[in-house]
Amino acid sequence: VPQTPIRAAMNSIQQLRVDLTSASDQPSSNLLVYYKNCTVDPSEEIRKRVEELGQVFVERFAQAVGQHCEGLGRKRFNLGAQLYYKVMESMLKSEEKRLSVQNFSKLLNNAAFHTSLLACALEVVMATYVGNSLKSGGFGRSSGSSDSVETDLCFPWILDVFQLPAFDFYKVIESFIKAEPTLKHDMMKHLEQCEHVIMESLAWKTDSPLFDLLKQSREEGPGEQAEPPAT
Amino acid sequence: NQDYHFGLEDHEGVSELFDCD
Repeated sequence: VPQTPIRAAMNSIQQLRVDLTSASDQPSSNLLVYYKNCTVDPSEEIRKRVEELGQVFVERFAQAVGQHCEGLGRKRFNLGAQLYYKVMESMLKSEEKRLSVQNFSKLLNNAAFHTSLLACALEVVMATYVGNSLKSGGFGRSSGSSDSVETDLCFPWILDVFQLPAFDFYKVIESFIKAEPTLKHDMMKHLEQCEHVIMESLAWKTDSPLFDLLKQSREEGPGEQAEPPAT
Repeated sequence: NQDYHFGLEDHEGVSELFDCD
């Protein structure tokens, strides 16, 4: 049966929920083991951050969509938190395998990492609800038509809500896609488009951490030799 | 997600990207 955009979006939403049925909006036992292996236990900081960011998200969602939608915002956020913990666990498993390390104290106590990961998870949830934003003639916006308010909650709305530098969000995208193989193709494409928007413009705004990185690499000197020109 | 352009090298991951290696 050919799918209308709405039907496709509804299926994606249902699929996202199915994917996350086993996930909880609290850390799993595996995650708690990683937390305990840290030199500095990050559990309390993570719990507090999720709670605070949840409050900010729900408030901004209600401001954007309407006060009567606060419950809806809370549901969206909880779905995002489920995806956040699910992907975090998957990332740590692959990092453990790659680095043969079990103590992720620095990473798990890094606020930018957590905020970026949660923002990326929420971006997937929001984009799923907006429907096939890529097909609606633009990046979650249909040009000139009377958008539903929800289309304005697509990227980069979440960066403003969390006051998150775009470049930090950019750093988590590829690992997110790698850690979440069940991510729907259109969501992967949406995150890829986020990367393009960030690299084309958002990462070059003043105060972007990208400039610090460029300065640092220049100070460290040439480092890796530039590749010789192809013969 | 095969047609995503993975660019990270094998020695790169979130630990390195967030300077936590």
